Amino acid sequence: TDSFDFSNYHTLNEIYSFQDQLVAENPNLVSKIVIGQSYQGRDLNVLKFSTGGSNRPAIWIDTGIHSREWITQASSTWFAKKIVTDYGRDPALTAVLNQMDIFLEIVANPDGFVYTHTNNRMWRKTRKPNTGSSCVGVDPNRNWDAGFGGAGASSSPCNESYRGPSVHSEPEVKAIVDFVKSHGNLKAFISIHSYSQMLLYPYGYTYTPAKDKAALDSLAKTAVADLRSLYGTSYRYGSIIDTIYQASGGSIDWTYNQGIKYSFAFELRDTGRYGFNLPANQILPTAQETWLALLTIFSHVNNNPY
Amino acid sequence: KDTFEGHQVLRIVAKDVTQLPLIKDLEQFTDLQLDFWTYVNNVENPVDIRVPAHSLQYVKRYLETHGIGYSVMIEDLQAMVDEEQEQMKAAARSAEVFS
Repeated sequence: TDSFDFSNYHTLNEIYSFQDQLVAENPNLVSKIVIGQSYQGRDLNVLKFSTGGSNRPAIWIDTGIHSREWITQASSTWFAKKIVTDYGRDPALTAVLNQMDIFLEIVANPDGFVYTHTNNRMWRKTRKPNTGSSCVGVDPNRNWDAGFGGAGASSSPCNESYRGPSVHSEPEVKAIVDFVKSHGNLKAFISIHSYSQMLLYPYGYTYTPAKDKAALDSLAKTAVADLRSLYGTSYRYGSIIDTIYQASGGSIDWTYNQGIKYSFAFELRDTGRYGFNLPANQILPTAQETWLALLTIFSHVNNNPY
Repeated sequence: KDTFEGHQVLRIVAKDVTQLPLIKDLEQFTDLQLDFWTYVNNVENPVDIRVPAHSLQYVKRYLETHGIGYSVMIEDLQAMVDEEQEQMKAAARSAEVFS
């Protein structure tokens, strides 16, 4: 994986080959788990970074659940390499991995991702047909059992924010739900999106503040400051509903309600010059600065068990 | 394969809260086939919408009629997508040469 071109966008096959290669190169640190299949039958791959132990407390990261947000899958690929490179070298990451596991789902919506490469660069949703409609797909970040069907999601299959026919109707969502429940010891859940440069915490479906709002806000403030320290990139932070808009059925609201205190959603670069078409030369700086914020969150979670 | 020839991404900035429902109304006009890249929430956050070529004139006139400020964030989306594809092809070619 040393020769993998992290500064360019890649197809699903290239990313999946990269994952397998990373596992082959680092068998004592990285393994691949298939947590399910997408609607079109593609494996939902998760990389597990672990230095031992069974059912350790763990951190979850997913990228690319909205398939057109290419900067997220690209950054995530870089994160995977960064973890294996820095373990044993970076004291902060090493301390985390000596206590916790990290799970990384680089392509959370593979059907959508392939579709962005082959048919429609702007595709956001899953690719499951909707009964009674010619419009395809569900917004996989409106499909979770957290205020499902409320304001901030659409009941129309033709809408980009279509919530789906029922909670967890999308196999891509259900696979994560099942994994989170069966693991039972996730301490942080971080879902990475783009764009608009924000670090968000629950809630999105209700104005009721999260009971850990003060702690989440404080950690978010520190994380975005660390992110900014590299290239001066400015992030806003706060609850979803206060910072962007009301959105029901979102993943981190569900995970927070499941008891995962450190539930965050990132919106990576940029602030709207390119939107979802962020040029490839932005991948490395975006990944590098985001990593600083991630590491801050990892360390905080590791140092503040609950 | 979907193309985005003539599509623009407009950045809309509400002057005050009275303009928010007017912008939100655009979400209901399904015939316009608008793709909200960011949604309507408050006056602090701009609203970015991908507008197909056939809807551009209507949307711009709608915004101007209601005195809603906007700018063109992406002038030619297809050109940007083409450039992205070229970059990927070039990177793949150089990787082949390297190997």
